[in-house]
Amino acid sequence: LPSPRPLPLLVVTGSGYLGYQYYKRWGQQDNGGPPYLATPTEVALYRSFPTRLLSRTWGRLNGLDLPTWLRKPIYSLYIWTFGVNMQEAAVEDLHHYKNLGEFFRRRLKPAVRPVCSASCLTSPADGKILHFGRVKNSEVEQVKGVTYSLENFLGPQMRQISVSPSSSFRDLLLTSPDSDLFHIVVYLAPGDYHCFHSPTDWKVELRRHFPGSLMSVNPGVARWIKELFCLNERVVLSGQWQHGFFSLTAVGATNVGSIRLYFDQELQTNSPCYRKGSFLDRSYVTMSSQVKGAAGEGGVALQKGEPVGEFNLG
Amino acid sequence: STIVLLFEAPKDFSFNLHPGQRIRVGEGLGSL
Repeated sequence: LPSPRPLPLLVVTGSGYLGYQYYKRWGQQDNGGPPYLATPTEVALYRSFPTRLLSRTWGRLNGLDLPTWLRKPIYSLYIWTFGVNMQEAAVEDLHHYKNLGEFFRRRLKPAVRPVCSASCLTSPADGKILHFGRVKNSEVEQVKGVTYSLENFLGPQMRQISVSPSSSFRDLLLTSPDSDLFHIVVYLAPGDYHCFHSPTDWKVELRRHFPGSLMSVNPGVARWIKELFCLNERVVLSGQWQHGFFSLTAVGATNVGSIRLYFDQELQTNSPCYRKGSFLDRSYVTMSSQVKGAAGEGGVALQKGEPVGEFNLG
Repeated sequence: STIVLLFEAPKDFSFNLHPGQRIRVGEGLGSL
């Protein structure tokens, strides 16, 4: 018998082992076991992939204008693949969109998203509710059973200086002993409308941009990687609403790496280089009133349902 | 991509949602 070649043997045994690991992992998950979390090595391996470079390349590719005859077939394939509802789009004619990036930023007809007047809090985006509830201690659940640290997610708070060191991070955020901290996670799938709106009447006082990884935020990955939302690039808007502290955070992902704010043209996301663990603050409290919606000394006032920003390809 | 809302509200605030549900811009999320 010829001696077995090492490479095919390695590939077969390696893929067999990975297949077994995968089966064991998801089998454990299916029968209600605790979620299988990625090991630090697996996370480091995933983060070592050049997802940011991939994302920017993907964005450049989708910024290239398509010839008119190619637009309908390309966008129709995207519509069919991701279940896009073009009847709701402000412009239904597919030839109108010069490239896929522009198609991805499509606007909707105003009448198709009425803002609920009975609720003090409305959805900021189209998508799927991944998780919601009360924040216990200072850990937030990204999906059932998988948590991340509130402090890592929001970063240090200015009030940290003025209260006793024994206060928990959660206590720092609360302005009244009669209130609690709540959270909700909305996942936007590739076919969803990707602009986000103000979920209530509030004033944005601070924008904190955390450059970071651009791993997928697909629900399966959110179940697998703890602290995913603290590792990915994100923009945290924080301020006050009628009941105290309020924040809206847009978290980027591999194919949707860029985040834009309509009232803050200075924001630049998914830049080629950044320092790990760093963040960049911009206070709107001292902003002059020339900015749209700025309330002068009080920050940027947003009305419930008002368009705030958008995710872009790349 | 993902949007995360973190906010302070009175203890009797309640969500009218269930996990995995589809939601659209402007739809009510909860009430006091």
